[in-house]
Amino acid sequence: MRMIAVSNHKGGVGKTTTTINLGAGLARLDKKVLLVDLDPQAHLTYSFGIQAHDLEKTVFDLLMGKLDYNDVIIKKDGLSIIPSSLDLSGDYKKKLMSMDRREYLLKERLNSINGYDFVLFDCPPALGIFTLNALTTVKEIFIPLQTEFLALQGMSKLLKWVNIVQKKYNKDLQITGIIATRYNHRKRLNKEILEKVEKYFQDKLFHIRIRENIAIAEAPSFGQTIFEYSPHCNGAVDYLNLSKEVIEKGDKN
Amino acid sequence: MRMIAVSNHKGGVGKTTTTINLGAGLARLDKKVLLVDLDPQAHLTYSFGIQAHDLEKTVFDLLMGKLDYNDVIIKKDGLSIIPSSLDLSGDYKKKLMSMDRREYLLKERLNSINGYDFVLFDCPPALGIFTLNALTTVKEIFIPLQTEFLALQGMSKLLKWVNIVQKKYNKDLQITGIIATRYNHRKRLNKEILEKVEKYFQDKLFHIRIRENIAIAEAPSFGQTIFEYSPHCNGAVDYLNLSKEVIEKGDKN
Ligand SMILES: Nc1ncnc2c1ncn2[C@@H]1O[C@H](COP(=O)(O)OP(=O)(O)OP(=O)(O)O)[C@@H](O)[C@H]1O
Ligand SMILES: Nc1ncnc2c1ncn2[C@@H]1O[C@H](COP(=O)(O)OP(=O)(O)OP(=O)(O)O)[C@@H](O)[C@H]1O
Ligand SMILES: [Mg+2]
Ligand SMILES: [Mg+2]
Repeated sequence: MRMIAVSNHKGGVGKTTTTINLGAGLARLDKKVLLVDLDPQAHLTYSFGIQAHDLEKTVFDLLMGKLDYNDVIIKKDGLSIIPSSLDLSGDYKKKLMSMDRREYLLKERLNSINGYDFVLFDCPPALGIFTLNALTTVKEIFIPLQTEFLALQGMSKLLKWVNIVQKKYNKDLQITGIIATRYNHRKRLNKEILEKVEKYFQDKLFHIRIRENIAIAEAPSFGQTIFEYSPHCNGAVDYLNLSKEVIEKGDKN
Repeated sequence: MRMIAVSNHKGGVGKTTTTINLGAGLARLDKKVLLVDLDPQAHLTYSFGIQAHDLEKTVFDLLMGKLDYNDVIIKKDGLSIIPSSLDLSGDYKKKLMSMDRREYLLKERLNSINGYDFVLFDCPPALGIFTLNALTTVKEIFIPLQTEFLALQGMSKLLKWVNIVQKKYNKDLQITGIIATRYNHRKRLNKEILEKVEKYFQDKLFHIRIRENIAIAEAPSFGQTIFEYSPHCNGAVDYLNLSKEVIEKGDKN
């Protein structure tokens, strides 16, 4: 079972989009996939058409130990999903911050989980308690990276933080993948920065880049993955090819 | 003198791009403009080709009371700029959090500032101590808004926070402008969400929308504003028209 955190402190770089569509791609390749929405803004949850603000059983109940993971899992489109609740005012965060072993809540609640080939964790754009819970639970991190001006500077901050988490909380943690997202070959900057990323992170950068594709942005407003919304568009092709590369690369290691 | 915070907790929606190019547009209309980089990732600073990590005199020295604002201002391309230093590890933030009246440091340091028509504050993607310092200093907030799925949910969180800041710290604070950024009329979602925003925020939404334009993303990697990099492109046209609308709307009130 591969447990993978999809993480980047930068906003809007494609964490949620990747968690959903990589997850859906892996499911289409017959893998058993669980997606965990760890973001109090609940974008992943809403992107499946699930009304996060109405939910009674969410990842917060799991983290606070009120419910078991089997009680909170929703099955949809061949995927299993642990949804988030919408928490605009930070109440859940406050409760979690006051709990004992707050960095390990997720790890402990998912201790006995089985039956999945992949568990993907959608992290919020912050290096805080939710991301930390993902990073103490997993062995792998995938970083969606938008190849724009100052992207590498952002990476440097992220790498420092991962290093600290590794030393302090989880020695097994590794960055095992970097995914170039929202790639547009016509943008000269995208090309130049991608070349720099290839140089620094050759073994980690996936060959498949996810191209900018309007259908990818539209699918969530219909509660669909890219494969249901527009199965033949570039977005679907790219995410399916990424899923294949993720499986192959994992099989090699 | 109009002091305006450019703020949105969502990442990558065009805060820095707008602070720079709205500021530059206002300067082209003969206004005296000061830009303040309040983001420890120093994107605005780097976007002018200024090496934030090498600077000795930055907004942090101002906030900590070590230097006067006149000591830290840099003049460039007809603009005055208070640069940020690069603070990846959060050291400056820790120091500021431990200071007395930490929410009012900026307000007090800029107390006697004069000679400018516009002071624009580029805020980081977080509702934390830096944004708070901007919001206790200004009377106006401009919100760059990317019209995509779940944009309105993000707005709702931002509005709640502004409300709290208004009651607790600054009764004069008002959201006086919402700017639709990275607009692409071909994206059906952009259109639909823009219509919803128009309904809820009619008086605040600027008529000018900033269209998605490759040149806007390229200009910073040359240390230039859009007006120097590509004076006739859509990006330059939009930001100049936005500057005119900002002036007119302000003259009416
Ligand atoms: N390849 C793509 N082509 C077009 N639009 C995309 C693509 N990838 C992501 N988007 C759009 O970009 C926006 C941001 O993507 P997403 O929400 O996945 O980023 P995120 O990193 O999870 O953001 P946050 O930091 O807010 O959690 C969304 O509107 C999404 O639909
Ligand atoms: N109208 C536009 N057309 C094309 N690219 C744009 C446009 N506006 C912004 N961008 C690009 O989008 C990215 C994010 O923009 P920007 O840095 O201004 O957002 P931000 O809200 O300041 O981000 P952060 O939250 O990280 O501070 C940048 O690479 C920028 O060049
Ligand atoms: Mg997300
Ligand atoms: Mg910015």
